[in-house]
Amino acid sequence: EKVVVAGITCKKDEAKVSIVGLPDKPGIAALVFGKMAEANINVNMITQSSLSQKSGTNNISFTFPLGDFKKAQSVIETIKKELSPEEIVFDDHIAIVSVVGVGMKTNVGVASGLFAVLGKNAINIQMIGTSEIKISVVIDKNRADDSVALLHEHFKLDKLSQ
Amino acid sequence: EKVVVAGITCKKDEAKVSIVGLPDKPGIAALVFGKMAEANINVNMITQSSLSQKSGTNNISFTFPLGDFKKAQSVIETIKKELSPEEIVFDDHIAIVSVVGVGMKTNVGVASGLFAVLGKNAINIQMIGTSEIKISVVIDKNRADDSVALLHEHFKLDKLSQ
Ligand SMILES: C[C@@H](O)[C@H](N)C(=O)O
Ligand SMILES: C[C@@H](O)[C@H](N)C(=O)O
Repeated sequence: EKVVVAGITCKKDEAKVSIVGLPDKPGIAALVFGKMAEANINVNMITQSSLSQKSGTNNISFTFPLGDFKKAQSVIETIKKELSPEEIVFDDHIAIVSVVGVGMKTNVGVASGLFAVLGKNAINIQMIGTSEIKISVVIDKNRADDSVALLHEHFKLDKLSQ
Repeated sequence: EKVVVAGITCKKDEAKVSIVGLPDKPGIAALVFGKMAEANINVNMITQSSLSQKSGTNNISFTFPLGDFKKAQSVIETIKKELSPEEIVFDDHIAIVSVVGVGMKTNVGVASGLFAVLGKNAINIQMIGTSEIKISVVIDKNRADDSVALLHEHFKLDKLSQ
């Protein structure tokens, strides 16, 4: 399937939370997101990488609407009491920048292109999530507009360059 | 937008690698996936959560075709020499199980439903990635068929229950 990058999107109305050092055993993700669902907080991007089994712990990050910040803090306080993670980090100054297209599952070139543009411009990547139609990164909100412009240029999405 | 779960997919031809304790600064993801792209290895699911800034490190996991296992090991050996991560963990016994649908961005109920089914059945979730049309988890390959059957039942996708 030919890879086509159709556009760049940028979401600036989300906050991030990372729950670090959760027990890495069945039922933990269910508890975390069960509580978020009960509180009617729309969770957007969820990322969890894999760690080594010997650590026995894992980390989950996710984004949710800035408007739900206080509500999320109190729900996550409940999660903290129940699961005692090592650390909880909130960030209300992020942006989610995504490259949208088709056929991207079969082309690591698009992902590495996105990461290279950000890396060369000293923009730190906080979270990464991928699908066949979208590669999303979380970055600092103050680099959002830069990133979108740089990515339009890199993927030749500008009207002038067509 | 109404949430509709259309189906469950299961991919058993992928391997996983986690690169743990990478420097959390710009350009690192670019280096990792630049090398994978150069080697023509199709990277499928990439996940990176956020850690606390004081750790100064982060972890990236991704999946790639089982058929590229030896090639990936040698590329990642190069990455290891260049970036000296704390740890590299390969796993050639995984499955990627996904809930596919529409409107899922606005419904944490689908994600928590997926996690609850797996959790109740003692199936450990190794990686999580999400988009509006797909929620994917990495689990052990030996629980793949169970998971698909349980999820069909939970989301009422069986022909008999319609
Ligand atoms: C960390 C969390 O994802 C856990 N492994 C679970 O299965 O719920
Ligand atoms: C860890 C890695 O994602 C790093 N933060 C980067 O921006 O490249």
